[in-house]
Amino acid sequence: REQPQDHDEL
Amino acid sequence: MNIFRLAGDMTHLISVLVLLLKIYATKSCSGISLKTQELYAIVFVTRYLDLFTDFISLYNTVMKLVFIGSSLAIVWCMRYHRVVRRSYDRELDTFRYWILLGVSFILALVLHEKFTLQEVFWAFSIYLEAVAILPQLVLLQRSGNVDNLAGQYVFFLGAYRAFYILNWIYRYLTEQRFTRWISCVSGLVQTALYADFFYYYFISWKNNAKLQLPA
Repeated sequence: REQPQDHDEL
Repeated sequence: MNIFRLAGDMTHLISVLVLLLKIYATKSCSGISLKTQELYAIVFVTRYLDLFTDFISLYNTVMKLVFIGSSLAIVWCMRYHRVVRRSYDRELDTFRYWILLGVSFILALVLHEKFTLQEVFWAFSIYLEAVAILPQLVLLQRSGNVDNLAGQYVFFLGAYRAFYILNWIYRYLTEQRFTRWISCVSGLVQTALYADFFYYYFISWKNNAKLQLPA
């Protein structure tokens, strides 16, 4: 379930 | 989340834990650049401004807290711990890192995804991370042979970003929209900076000799 967030990476 | 990103995050976590272990177990920070640690603390604080506003996943939040906490703990230890601070190579760790801060910030003002405070600081942290290792690499060059924990720290740090490049390739191939050009280009520059270190690290590992970096 990937958020549409642009910055879902650390 | 894909295996490359998870491997990258775990390698990054290991690099930080190796460093904390070195400092805690040996009560010494010889060979470690305080300037690089301070730059990393700035990288994490400016990148995770959305820590309390955007909840992405428990994993994401926990890892952000671990990275911010550990980087600040390392900086605190190297600056104020009465035993550890004595072993800091102050006269060797003289990289003028204001230049790195200034260039990264100016670049972030020019190149970002959206002109908002959070996005400019996010881009700033991405650019800063790419060059944050420079004071540490310069310190390793100056202190000649690398004691193995400092070398391992840099090795894991380089490996983490290399895994992230595989992650970006994977996401580029599997997701219809790819909006990570800033991270991707910056990550390539970052990994390239480690390339020469990796070369000497591999040579020393192959010859089973102490790592000798050319002065």
